[in-house]
Amino acid sequence: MGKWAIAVHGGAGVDPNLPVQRQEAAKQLLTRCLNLGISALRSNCPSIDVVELVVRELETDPLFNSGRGSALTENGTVEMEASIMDGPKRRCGAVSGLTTVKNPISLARLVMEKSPHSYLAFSGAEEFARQQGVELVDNEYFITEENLGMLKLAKEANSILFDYRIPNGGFETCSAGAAATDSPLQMNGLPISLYAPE
Amino acid sequence: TVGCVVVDQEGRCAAATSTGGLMNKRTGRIGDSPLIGAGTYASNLCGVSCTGEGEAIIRATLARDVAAVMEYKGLCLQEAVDFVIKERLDEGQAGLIAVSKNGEVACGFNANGMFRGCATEDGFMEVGIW
Repeated sequence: MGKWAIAVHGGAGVDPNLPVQRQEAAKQLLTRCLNLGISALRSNCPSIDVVELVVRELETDPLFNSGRGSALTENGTVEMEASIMDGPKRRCGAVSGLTTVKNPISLARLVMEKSPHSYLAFSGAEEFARQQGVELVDNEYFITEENLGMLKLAKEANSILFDYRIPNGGFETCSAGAAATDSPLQMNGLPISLYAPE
Repeated sequence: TVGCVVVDQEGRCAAATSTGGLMNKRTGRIGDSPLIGAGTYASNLCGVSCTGEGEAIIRATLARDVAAVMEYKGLCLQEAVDFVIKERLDEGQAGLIAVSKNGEVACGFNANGMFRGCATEDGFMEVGIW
């Protein structure tokens, strides 16, 4: 019998000026999710069940960029994506372009287990979700006031913002606009440097 | 982006990643998170979930590379994580979490911070940002 281990993350690239109380809120969420996973492991749940369980919890809390609290598209909507992989036989499932599925990671698992495919996207993924009977919500469910404010800033700066996931109340964020002219390379009409951070 | 990697008492590894993507992104933009081998990977050796500069993670097949250097270079988990973060990111910024079939847990990042937490059956537990 081996020993279990678990790790979680809530994203890389953090606002260096993140207020202490926001840092504490993030740590509390990470701790809660770790404890959730640890309880499941102590109950002898298999690893594939535990990763889905923990990521569902992270998707439901609006603190990080997934599920509720997801970053917004240029149109002010949410499009989510997720993937899951089971090591022993390298089974995998992935989804992209989701707009109404409350927990994308669970749909990714259903792709892995209930379809002959590995990856479904956009209308095909949404149709599969309806067929599988997963919980569906309006796109507005995923949108938070903080992210609406971040999108507004991004549009004013005409850039794609760094994903400082927990915004300061004053929305003191950086955009990559200042570095926009450093490289002649462009992608989608914008300087490549704008895309550098997630 | 959020993610979780687990190895259970049977030595089975699994990995999962979920995200809303980039703020102000074009509709239809797909990042690294749903791409097996880039943002997520698990095998009989390890489980990996990545986050950060999506396009750099895709170029590096970052998650798969952790497993590959363990297989082909014989590195242990932390050595493999350190290697791919240092050598494979091609000036991009990213981070990852990983577990091995032997009950090890590791993380690495070259960004200024990554929200992360890890725990092992031995009683080790850590939550951090910077």
